This record gives sequence, structure tokens and C-alpha cells, in this order.
Amino acid sequence: DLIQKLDGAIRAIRNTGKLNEKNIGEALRGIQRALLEADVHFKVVKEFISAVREKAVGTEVTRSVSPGQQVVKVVHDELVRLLGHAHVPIAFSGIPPSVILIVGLQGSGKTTFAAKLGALLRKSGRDPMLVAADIYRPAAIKQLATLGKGINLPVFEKGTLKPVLICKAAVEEARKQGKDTLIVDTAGRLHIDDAMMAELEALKSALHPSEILYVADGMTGQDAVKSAQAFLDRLDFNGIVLTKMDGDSRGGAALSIRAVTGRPIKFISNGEKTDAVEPFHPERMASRILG
Amino acid sequence: LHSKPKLDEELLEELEEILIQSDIGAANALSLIGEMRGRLPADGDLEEASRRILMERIRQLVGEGETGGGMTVTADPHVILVVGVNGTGKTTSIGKLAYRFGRENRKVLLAAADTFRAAAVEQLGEWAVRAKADLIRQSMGADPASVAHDAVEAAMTRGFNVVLVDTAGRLHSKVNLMEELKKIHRVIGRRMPGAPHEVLLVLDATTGQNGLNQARVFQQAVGVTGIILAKLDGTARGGIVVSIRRELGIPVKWVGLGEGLEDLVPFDPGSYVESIFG
Ligand SMILES: Nc1nc2c(ncn2[C@@H]2O[C@H](COP(=O)(O)OP(=O)(O)OP(=O)(O)O)[C@@H](O)[C@H]2O)c(=O)[nH]1
Ligand SMILES: Nc1nc2c(ncn2[C@@H]2O[C@H](COP(=O)(O)OP(=O)(O)OP(=O)(O)O)[C@@H](O)[C@H]2O)c(=O)[nH]1
Ligand SMILES: [Mg+2]
Ligand SMILES: [Mg+2]
Repeated sequence: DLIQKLDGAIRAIRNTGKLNEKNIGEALRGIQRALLEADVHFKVVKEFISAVREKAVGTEVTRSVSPGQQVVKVVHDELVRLLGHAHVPIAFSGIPPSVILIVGLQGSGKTTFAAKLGALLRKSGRDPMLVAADIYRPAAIKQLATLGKGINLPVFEKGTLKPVLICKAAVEEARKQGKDTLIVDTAGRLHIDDAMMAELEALKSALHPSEILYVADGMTGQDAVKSAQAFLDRLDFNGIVLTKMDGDSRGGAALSIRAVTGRPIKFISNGEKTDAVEPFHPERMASRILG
Repeated sequence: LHSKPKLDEELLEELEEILIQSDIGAANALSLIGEMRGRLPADGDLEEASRRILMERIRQLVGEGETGGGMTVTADPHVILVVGVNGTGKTTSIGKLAYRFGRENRKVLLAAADTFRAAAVEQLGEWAVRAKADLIRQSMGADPASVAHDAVEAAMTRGFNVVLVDTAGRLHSKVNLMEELKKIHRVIGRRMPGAPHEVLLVLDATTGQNGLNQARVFQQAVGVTGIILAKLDGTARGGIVVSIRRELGIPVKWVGLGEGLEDLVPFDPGSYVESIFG
């Protein structure tokens, strides 16, 4: 494990009694390697390592822990700090229905998450309706309708009308039925597909969503930064959802996306069933990334 | 006497970043650059030489011994099992393969063996229509091995040339799901000895180092014969395929370049490497 790896590398620290530039160097190289292997973006790793170096240098080496453990503690604490707070809530608007837009790359888990979010919000006392705004993917509407039916959540669909028109009609229907929340499932798209990104911008300006959630696959590698940055630039999304965290990926994308966008990670999806979602815990995420 | 030609720090860093950004992995990046430095000519344009040597080495690593990507149909029916973790592009890739085989005048049968996920069968059904292929399906919740069995059976008796078996996305870390996949594989082989003739692992090009674990576990479970690297039309480069080729010997056979019927091409090592350094 990481602590054992570092203990070997920085035995020299014991002699000086203080963590200094030289003896920390080796330890930090080990941490850098571990973070890259965990899929943290290399630029984020660089900045993270210098922040840790600054915090660690000059720290007294206490007798109760090994130098390796001490450096790891600084790393762990800094990681937790960077990953952000737990339980940042969804934003709702004063006038119902609140609109929540679910966006992200192809296959990241948006449709599944939309249903999960609906179930969560209903549990917390809200009255949500799902909106099938992916008019492109074969059987995408059917997929959301099936998921909604499975947990008794209403799903609004209007065939393959333009997504803005579907959503405007959904708002009308929500007002009629007294639904206070609309969760809009959108088609997966590439951040470099200008027409598709423009479609999302159009949805945003037509619906004034109180919340835009960027859904990212937890096993994403270095590309996590490029796509998240592009979605942020064009949509200024409010929160991040990481999916497929029930796998064995280290999840470095969590740190990358959080560090580069500054937006809070709000939910962790950890399974295929509609109850497999939990609020974000920075401590758990930090331990996972460090491996 | 040998004196190693000096590459400046800035160039080395730039090259290392190109490699790491493509998800080739930190350890690979380091060893590739180390190797490259040992092969630099004594003089000349070092910047050009370093790039060329790196590109050539990576091209060699992913394309060694290949006569080209894609694959040859070797049996009749030729049975292809498509596997991978959730959301990578299996169903869509099957639609694309069905279309390609159809254009080669082969009779194609699709097996809807994802009997778990919402609207999975409907999704494949739509692709069958687009690709003009036939479809074998059962009800949702049916035993996927049974669907696969029926499809191979149908292909053998009704003269299909290619069978493409779609399976549910599954995380390699889920033992029970991997057992289910092994059963699908076994049942296919029992109905037609030698089948499946191909087991294609669909990998999302945005996947990081976890892709190696995926390949390893799927390889152990059902023996992967090739990779479909999907979503390469994005900015991700799927560099994990270098490790997969190096450590597991699994070659990339196809590349997904979009969401339409024609967006699948045989893997070409040369253009792949160009796209990393491009
Ligand atoms: N194991 C696991 N699978 C998940 C999770 N979230 C989603 N999935 C699966 O991932 C696959 C893709 O999920 P979708 O909800 O269809 O993804 P999407 O983002 O809507 O896909 P597109 O609409 O095509 O962009 C499906 O097989 C889901 O069941 C998760 O947290 N864990
Ligand atoms: N841009 C792009 N999108 C792709 C490509 N291949 C698949 N997709 C998209 O990725 C998403 C998921 O594709 P699917 O075919 O449903 O993936 P899957 O592996 O069958 O998913 P599960 O069965 O849920 O595990 C869809 O939105 C596809 O259109 C590709 O090569 N490029
Ligand atoms: Mg979807
Ligand atoms: Mg599928």
C-alpha cells in the first residue's frame, strides 16, 4: 500500500526530525505516481503536489507516526480539502416547477441517474417528473419510460420533437399536474460537437434550470478535464455526479473534474438499480483515490 | 565512445505530457521515453527524431504482426460475442458491425442477450432494422445464455453467416455477472464447438487505467480476441490499449468514430499514433 511504499523511500526523514525539501522529494514522487495511476489529470497532480510540498515542509516529525504516514496524512487531508464538502444540496427555484438538467458524454449514466434522482427527491418530499429529451439514441425514450414505470415516477415524453419544445411542453404539464420538479434527461454528446452543445445552451436559456448536473463516468482517464471544462465553459453547470463507482477504478477523475471546475461533487452512483446512489463523501473518495 | 545526445527538459516534458494525456500511463510514458533516448541519432533535428522514434515504437506496440484491423469471417456461422463494462458502446458497435457485414452480402443475425437493462432489447431491435439484420430475442429477464443458444441454433439451421451476440454491460469486478458471462460463452460453445469465434471487448476511449483491469478480467473469463475502441471521435485517445496489447496480447480490431451506422473502421496503427501526436 501507499504508506509502505513511502516508508521505504523516506527513511532519511527520521534522522533530521523535520520534513524538509530533500527528504520529501522522494515521497512526493511516489504520491505523484500513485495519483497518475489513479487517473488524476497530470496538471492537477502537479498543482496538488506543490500544494502538499508547501504544507509538508517544516512539519515536525512526531514520534507516534512514521514519516511516511505523516506525508500521507498531509496528502490525505489536502485531498479531502480539495474534493470539497459532502452533502451540497440541489438548488431549487422559488417558482415551480424547478428544472434540473442532466448532461454529459455518451454512456456516462445520465438516463439511469435521472431516474435515481427522481426517486431520491420523492423520498425527500418533492413531486418530480422525468422528461425524456434524448430524441436521438434508439429506444432512449423507452429506456427512461421503463425506468420511471419501475419506480412509479411519471415520465413526460413527446416523441422526437425538438428537445426545447418537449421541455416547454413538460413545464406546461408539470404546472397542470402540480409537479414541483422536472428532471430532464438529455442525449449524451461530445463536448466538441458544437451543434449538440448549442442544443444544451438553448435548453438552458429556455428553461432557466435551477440545477445543471454534469454526469461523468468514474473510470474516465485524462480526458475528464477536457470534457468537464468544455461543459463548464458552455453551461456553467452547478454540480457533478460520478457514476459506476461500484467498480474498481480509483476514481481520480473526481479530483480532476472538481479541481478544474470548482463545482461540488453532489452524488455518487454506485450500481445499476434505482436505489444505487449516495451523497458524496470526500473522505471516502480521498481514500479510494490514494488506493 | 558514446555520449547521449541531449534532449532539452522542455521537450522531454512536452513528450511525456502527450503520452500521459492519451492515457498511455505514467509507467509506460517513462519507459517509452527512456527507450527513445537510447535510440536517438548522434546529431540532426533531435526534436523531429524523438517524436518519430516514439511514434514508430508505439505504432509497433499496438500493431505488431497485424495485417490490418477488422477481422476475417472464419466460420459459418461466424459467432461474435460482444462484451464490456456498462455504457461503452457494445450495442451501437454491433449495429455498425451488422451493417458492415450486411454490405458484404452476409446474412446477419443479432442476439438480444442483454435481458436485464431497460429497453436494451428495443435498442438492439432498432439497430437490426437499420442494418437490415434479423433479431433473436426473448422476454426481459430471460436467461441470456438461452437467447445466445437460440441465436446460434437459428443461425445454424437457417443459414445465417454471422451472429452478433449483445450482452449486458457488466463491471468486471462483479463476480456473479462474470459467471453469467462465462455461462453464455459455454452455452454458445456447446451448441457449436469452436464458437464463439470472436470475443470482442468494447472499450470506451475515455477510460483510464482501469481499462487494463477490465481487459484482464474479461480475458480470464471468456478469452478476448479483440478490442473495439469506441468513441475515438472524441478527444480521448484510449492509450490504455497500449498496455492491454503489451501485457495481454489483445489487439485493437475496430475503432468507433461516431453514433451512426457507418462510424466503425478497422483499426489502423499508423493513424492511431498520428491521432495521439496530432
Ligand atoms: N455498474 C453501474 N452501472 C451503471 C451506473 N450508472 C449507470 N450504469 C449503467 O451504465 C450504462 C449506461 O447508462 P445510461 O443511463 O444508459 O447512460 P447515458 O448517459 O444515459 O447514456 P447515453 O444516453 O447514451 O449518453 C447502463 O448499462 C447503466 O445500467 C452505476 O453507477 N453503476
Ligand atoms: N461519439 C460516439 N458515441 C458512441 C460511439 N459508440 C457508442 N456511442 C454512444 O455511446 C452510448 C452508449 O452506447 P451503447 O451502445 O448503448 O453502449 P452499451 O455498451 O451497449 O451500453 P450498456 O448495454 O448499457 O452497457 C450511446 O449514446 C451511443 O450512441 C462512438 O464510437 N462514438
Ligand atoms: Mg441516456
Ligand atoms: Mg447495450
